[in-house]
Amino acid sequence: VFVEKLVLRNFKSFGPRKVTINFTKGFNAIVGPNGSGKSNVADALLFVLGNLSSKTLRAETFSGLIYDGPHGKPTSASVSLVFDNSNREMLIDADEVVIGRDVLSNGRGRYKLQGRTVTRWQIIDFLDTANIHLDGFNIVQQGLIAQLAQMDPLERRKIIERMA
Amino acid sequence: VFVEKLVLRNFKSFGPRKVTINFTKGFNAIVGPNGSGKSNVADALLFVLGNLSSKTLRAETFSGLIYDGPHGKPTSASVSLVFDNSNREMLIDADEVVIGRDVLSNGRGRYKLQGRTVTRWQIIDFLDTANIHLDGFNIVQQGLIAQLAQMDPLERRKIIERMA
Amino acid sequence: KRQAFLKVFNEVNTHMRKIFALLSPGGEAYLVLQNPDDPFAGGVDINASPEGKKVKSPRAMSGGEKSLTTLSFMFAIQQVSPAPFYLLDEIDAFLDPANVQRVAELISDLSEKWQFIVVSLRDVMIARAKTLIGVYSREGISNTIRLNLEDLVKVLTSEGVELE
Amino acid sequence: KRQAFLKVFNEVNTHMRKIFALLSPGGEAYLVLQNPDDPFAGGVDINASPEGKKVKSPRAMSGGEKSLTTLSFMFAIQQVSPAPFYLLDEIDAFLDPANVQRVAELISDLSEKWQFIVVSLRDVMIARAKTLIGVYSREGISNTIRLNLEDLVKVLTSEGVELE
Ligand SMILES: Nc1ncnc2c1ncn2[C@@H]1O[C@H](COP(=O)(O)OP(=O)(O)OP(=O)(O)O)[C@@H](O)[C@H]1O
Ligand SMILES: Nc1ncnc2c1ncn2[C@@H]1O[C@H](COP(=O)(O)OP(=O)(O)OP(=O)(O)O)[C@@H](O)[C@H]1O
Ligand SMILES: [Mg+2]
Ligand SMILES: [Mg+2]
Repeated sequence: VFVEKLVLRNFKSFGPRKVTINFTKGFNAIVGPNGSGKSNVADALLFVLGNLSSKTLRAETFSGLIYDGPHGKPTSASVSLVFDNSNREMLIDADEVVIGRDVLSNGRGRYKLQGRTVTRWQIIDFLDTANIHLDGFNIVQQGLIAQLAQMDPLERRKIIERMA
Repeated sequence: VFVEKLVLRNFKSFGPRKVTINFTKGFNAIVGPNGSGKSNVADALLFVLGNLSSKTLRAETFSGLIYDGPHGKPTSASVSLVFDNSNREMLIDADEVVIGRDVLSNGRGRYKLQGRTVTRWQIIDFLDTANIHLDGFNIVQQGLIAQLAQMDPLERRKIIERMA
Repeated sequence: KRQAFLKVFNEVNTHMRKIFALLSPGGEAYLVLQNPDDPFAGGVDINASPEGKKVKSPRAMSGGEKSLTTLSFMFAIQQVSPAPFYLLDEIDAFLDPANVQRVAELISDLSEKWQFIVVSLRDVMIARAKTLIGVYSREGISNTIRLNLEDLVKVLTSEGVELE
Repeated sequence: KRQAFLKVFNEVNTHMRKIFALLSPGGEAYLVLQNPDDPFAGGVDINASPEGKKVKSPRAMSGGEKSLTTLSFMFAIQQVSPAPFYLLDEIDAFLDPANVQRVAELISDLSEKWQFIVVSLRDVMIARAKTLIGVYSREGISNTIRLNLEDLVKVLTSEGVELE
């Protein structure tokens, strides 16, 4: 299974029109100038996978994730993550598995799996079966390596403990 | 006035033979692989200008600044900083002004100005007249920009206060 | 509990040794339990000797050496229980071009089994990718475009920027 | 006391505005007193709008945008009371190649009056220098060698590293 595409609607700087980002298997590189939106793509992934801290996504509150431009702010933002599941590694009998999450100006939002509204825990459990864990090291944010380099030995042991 | 050369003797990775680094006016770039010794050159400058924190120079203690290699550790390390003073900006009537500092295995050391042993305060006062201040921003260590970027507004005000 | 921990600890260590040897040829790095008899009474240290000589004190290591050591730890953790995809945001900020090349080759190899999405500003990393996703913003609005390597060369040189 | 502070504050601000406009064309950044009536009762904020539109919330700014803003502040402080030389160690780690170019040009201009010694891993920065000092280490022993730009090209390409 691999990430086929990300569909962003009013998410951070990706607004107000829908933006679809296509990926391939293997080695993808995201390139562009400072401030263009590369790390916002990482934030979109963390968001749709269920991250609960808006500050981790560099926003004061979750409503701060909604595109804020010169023509006023839309009422909601959403991210859809489409997995290519042709090899059926994910336990759903479909070539495409879609996980979605939105957020409204009041900070509330929903999760969706294959278009059906589900709870966050259902998303987390489902991703678990595909070995995708929010606190694993599969999404390494900008600056984390420098933080990891300063880590003290007890924290390092805790990382290993949590994997056991 | 400008930095003409740095002479390093057993300083960090620049040992056990003497190494002389020549600079020119204008834009000098120090280049080389990770771990080759570029930041050690910055440490040498901070050291000879009177820095009092070995941890700032990435050593546990000042004796840790002495070159430590496979053939045993020398008993002392020294750094000489030679300024080109042809324009007499420094208040010494000489084309070259030399500031030196050494450190012994017991952590003690001396400062020299034009070959004469002086106190650290005499070095600091002399450099002051040339507008070289250890806590100015004229030596920006690796990682300082990232730290400065996280600075809170009160600290920022204190920086400006200290300049007034 | 202790058995489970030691099993994971040894797995991470095995991967870390292998990966560090690739990223820092001639060097070695491995994990050490501070308290081997009671792992939970101490932390986990990293012993690294980038050039295979004596182990370097963590404080004296260069920014790039710490980065490579930390990256080896990160990749090792990932390898213990791989996720189907990884997003790595600017993990090469402190690496010299030759080390960026080694990390790029490692990612290229790993990407045959797991999808990698890498954000980078370093041409040496970007050139190694199979798929290039260009991110740009106009008036604060982000969008993406599929690039091939020729586009990238044009983009970088037309901005009057010499290729790194 | 307050007069002295405001004088320096305004000087830093004047320099910062000018420098940021060079580093981020079309954008602006300036300092703001949190408490204009009693500067010492509050801190100093930085308002930055890299593309000249609405001011960006510091939390949402990208790594490179924060870096450019911080560098503008650093250069501004230096300009208030210039030292005869500056040593800058890897200040370009988070900048895209076009921004490295802008910082390199700024340093090149400033270096006509003040000596700059810049440690960098970025070819775009290095290529702008007048003097290249190559640092290398063999078996843990550091040394330096004077390089010209042709040497640099040979060194980088002979290591099998494509020029960035
Ligand atoms: N809700 C929002 N609405 C509009 N723009 C936003 C919003 N949230 C963040 N941004 C903008 O997104 C930009 C940051 O994008 P991002 O961090 O992805 O850049 P980047 O490409 O990673 O840059 P760098 O290379 O410097 O790390 C900032 O300019 C920020 O102002
Ligand atoms: N007293 C010492 N004796 C011998 N080697 C030392 C001593 N102190 C530090 N070193 C070595 O110097 C090296 C660090 O050099 P430095 O930090 O200058 O590298 P650098 O060129 O700045 O690399 P980077 O590009 O990664 O920042 C380390 O490998 C460290 O082990
Ligand atoms: Mg970023
Ligand atoms: Mg360094």
